[in-house]
Order: sequence, then C-alpha cells, then structure tokens
Amino acid sequence: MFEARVAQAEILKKILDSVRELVEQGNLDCSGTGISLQAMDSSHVSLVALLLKSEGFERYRCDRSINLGINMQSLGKIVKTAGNHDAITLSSEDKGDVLGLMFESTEQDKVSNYEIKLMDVDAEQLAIPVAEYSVCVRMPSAEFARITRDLSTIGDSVLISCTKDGVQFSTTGDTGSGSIVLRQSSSVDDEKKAVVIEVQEPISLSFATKFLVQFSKSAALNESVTLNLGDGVPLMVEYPMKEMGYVRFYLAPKLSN
Amino acid sequence: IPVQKNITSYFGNR
Repeated sequence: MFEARVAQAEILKKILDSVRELVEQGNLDCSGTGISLQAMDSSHVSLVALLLKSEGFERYRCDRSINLGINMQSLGKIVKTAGNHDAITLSSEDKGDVLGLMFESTEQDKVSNYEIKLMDVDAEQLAIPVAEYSVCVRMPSAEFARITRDLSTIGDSVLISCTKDGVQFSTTGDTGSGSIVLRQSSSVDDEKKAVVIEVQEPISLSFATKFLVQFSKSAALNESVTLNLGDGVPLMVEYPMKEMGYVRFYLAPKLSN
Repeated sequence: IPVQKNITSYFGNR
C-alpha cells in the first residue's frame, strides 16, 4: 500500500507544471524515503530529477517500493482541477493498475476522487554522480526566467560565462546578438533577491536556449534558483522546495566539434 | 557546428 497526503494541492500543481512540458511520461519511484522521478525529454539531451521526501508530506506510507508509470499530462490535468488549498492524497495498491487521487476541501465539505491508469514506462534509471562544479550561481528565479526569455528572441544557444566578477549570458542569432551581465550583489538585504557567485574556476559553456526557457518556468517553486556549471558535466539547474525536496534539471552542453 | 551529446552519456546506468 502506498499513500501520500499533501496539505495543499498548490505545491503539486507547481511541480507538475514545471516538468510536464518537458517530460511526457515517467516512473514515480515510491519508497519509504519518498517519491522520486527521473525522466528525459524526448530528444534525450536533458533530464529532470525530482525528489519529494516523505517528511514533506502530511502523511506518508509506503509498505514496499513501487514504480508508478504515469502520463504527466494526464496527472497534471487532474491535479489542476483541485483547489489550491485542497489536501491531496495519492494512493496505490501494491499490485494495482491505477493511481488514486483524493482531493478534500479545507472545510471538508467537498471530496473528489479520481483514478489514473498506470502505464508501463520503459525508462532507464541513471546514476547521477555528485559532480564537482566549477561555478555555482544563485540568483532570483524570476530574473533567470526573464533573461532566458529575453535572449530566446535572438538566438538558439546561450553562452554562460562566469568569473568572480559576474555571470554573463550571451547569444547570437541571424538578426543580431545580445548579452546580459549580472554582478554579485554587494549588500544582501533580501537573501531571495541576491545574486551569489561562487567560482572555483572561471568557465564558459553553451546551452540550448529552448531548454533553459523550459527550466526557468519552474520559478513558482522557489524565488531562488541555482545554476551549477562544470567542465565536462551537464549544467544542473536546481529549484529547492524547502522541506519537500527539489526539482533538478540537467542539460548537456553544446560542444564545438 | 556545436553538438549536444545524449544526456545518458554523462550518467551511468543504475
């Protein structure tokens, strides 16, 4: 028996919004420690890794580890029908073929029950090693969304160059070019609005703009985002979710051949 | 022309 209850549907809505355009289907791996999901986009250059820790749920029970193969669009559509403040309980029998969803309104005067058919999702599980990153940039997630959106009007690659002085996002396209530099915040009145740049070694790497734009749509998950860059490893973009866990996106760099 | 490797080439199978 698997059962997980979140107090507010809002967080699940935000999580599903952040991954469902990138990932069509995936396996929710449910175990005693929580729910995780690893899924690639259809072109296999990016990967989403989601972790929802059991402590982040109001109630959590998973007697034995199970894989729930889910169509993300279907799940997203159903969860969207819940009120933001509704409690949501996800459930599945050990050998069940459906994922049950129960929404309860705050006044407990409305209860909705849905079932989604489970599917066989053939997804390879990858071991993601802990990478040594050369650069870690923490910045407001809204700013990251704005920068990627603004540069996406010009070019299909964004070069991210980082030194101790700042981080530069630049692009070139048929119609011209553009670049935006962010400097490290000198005074930090508000942690969430700060730009913090940690540099072990300066680095410049190029990435597909359309994926950065996709990732940056997760801004609702956290006011801050971290970009982790290293030589020879994929970019890791992380949106932490307080006690709940995180959504991480990995993207292969564009390498000149 | 820049190339993007498959993301699986960076991560091992579990």
